[in-house]
Amino acid sequence: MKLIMAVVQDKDSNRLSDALVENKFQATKLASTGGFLRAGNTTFMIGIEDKDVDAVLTIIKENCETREQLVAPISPMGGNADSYVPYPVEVQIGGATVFILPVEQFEKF
Amino acid sequence: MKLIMAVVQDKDSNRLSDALVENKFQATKLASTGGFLRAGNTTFMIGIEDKDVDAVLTIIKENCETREQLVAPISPMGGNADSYVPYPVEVQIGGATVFILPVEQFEKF
Amino acid sequence: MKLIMAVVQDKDSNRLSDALVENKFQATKLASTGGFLRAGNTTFMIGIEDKDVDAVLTIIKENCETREQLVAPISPMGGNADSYVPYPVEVQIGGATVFILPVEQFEKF
Ligand SMILES: Nc1ncnc2c1ncn2[C@@H]1O[C@@H]2COP(=O)(O)O[C@H]3[C@@H](O)[C@H](n4cnc5c(N)ncnc54)O[C@@H]3COP(=O)(O)O[C@H]2[C@H]1O
Ligand SMILES: Nc1ncnc2c1ncn2[C@@H]1O[C@@H]2COP(=O)(O)O[C@H]3[C@@H](O)[C@H](n4cnc5c(N)ncnc54)O[C@@H]3COP(=O)(O)O[C@H]2[C@H]1O
Ligand SMILES: Nc1ncnc2c1ncn2[C@@H]1O[C@@H]2COP(=O)(O)O[C@H]3[C@@H](O)[C@H](n4cnc5c(N)ncnc54)O[C@@H]3COP(=O)(O)O[C@H]2[C@H]1O
Repeated sequence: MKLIMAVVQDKDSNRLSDALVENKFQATKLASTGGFLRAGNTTFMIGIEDKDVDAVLTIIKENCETREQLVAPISPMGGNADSYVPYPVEVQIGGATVFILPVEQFEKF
Repeated sequence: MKLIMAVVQDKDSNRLSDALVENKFQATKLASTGGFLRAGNTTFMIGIEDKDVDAVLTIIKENCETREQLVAPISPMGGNADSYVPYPVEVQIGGATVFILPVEQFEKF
Repeated sequence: MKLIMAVVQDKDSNRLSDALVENKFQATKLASTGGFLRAGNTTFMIGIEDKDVDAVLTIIKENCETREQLVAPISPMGGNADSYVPYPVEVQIGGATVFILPVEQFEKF
């Protein structure tokens, strides 16, 4: 048993949920926020058998897209106001950031 | 040290919190959503000593109930509209889905 | 690769986010609730290289403060109404509760 924690963009959340249900994989969704952009995103928690890891990774990859986003810098990082450039910069946000954790025990009550 | 991630129904959330506090087990609650029913549920994150795993599993089992729920199918899963049956179906929702994760290091600041 | 789950007080959440960004550590934030005080707090999920664990623990320690809070007991724990003392008690809330989990596989799509 493994527990997958996958951070995806909100825009892909429903499509990924549907794809997981169609392939009979169960999941739980947690509302989350990105540390850098402070924008909402979705963290999927997916408990699966070891043999299904590759199949689920493929489903995540096929349903989550990389996107560009224009961001007005919030504040002078590192604190030096002189280096502060107020122009918006383009940031690329990946489709999914995925951590696969070992599970020692699994129970359903 | 182990970290328990337990997905329970919202209806049992306060009762489980109380039972954990009475037994001196600390926990953190995360608002979550079920991948299939898209209904709100609660994910408990409970860090415990190895020796307490069975005691906490018993507390979860005794305070979380299985329930039936009538669900109007949201959309034709798998995409084939002909197989779409609009009648509500009965779905059984378990009391708790529990993952026990190994913890390599624990700190309190 | 390790996954750090750190429960911190809401008051320290932005300061910790800023410090992580300044040090080029990526993180995701989950809104959470304390099992005992039932007050909102923040759970940080931080995926890092093994070599960065100590640096990130230091950043958490330096940006999260212990605080005292006066709490009016919500209900007679353990059920015995006679022992119920309605006076507020002082509870100390730690700066951070931190679990470091092993990661078997990490992917970015
Ligand atoms: N210091 C910095 N300077 C310049 N650009 C920066 C930066 N930190 C992040 N970015 C960029 O901003 C995007 C959004 O980051 P955010 O933290 O809001 O949202 C993140 C975060 O919620 C999560 N995430 C990524 N890596 C993580 C990690 N190691 N641990 C925990 N969560 C992570 O996945 C979301 C998407 O991450 P992704 O890497 O695809 O995309 C990132 C990255 O391309
Ligand atoms: N392996 C796993 N990984 C991560 N989270 C997990 C999980 N297994 C269960 N969960 C979480 O626990 C909740 C209850 O699951 P349970 O299997 O008892 O109860 C389920 C199950 O009996 C049923 N169900 C789920 N998927 C189904 C499907 N494809 N077809 C028919 N019934 C399904 O609907 C109930 C509610 O499911 P929902 O997804 O809304 O809510 C789920 C989900 O949030
Ligand atoms: N092993 C663990 N697993 C998962 N999450 C954990 C955890 N240990 C701590 N946490 C999380 O960290 C928050 C702060 O815990 P701390 O122990 O510093 O500060 C605690 C503690 O000093 C005190 N406290 C907790 N349970 C108590 C009890 N049964 N009797 C008296 N005081 C208690 O109340 C403060 C706030 O607790 P609260 O539950 O609202 O909020 C907790 C909880 O969300």
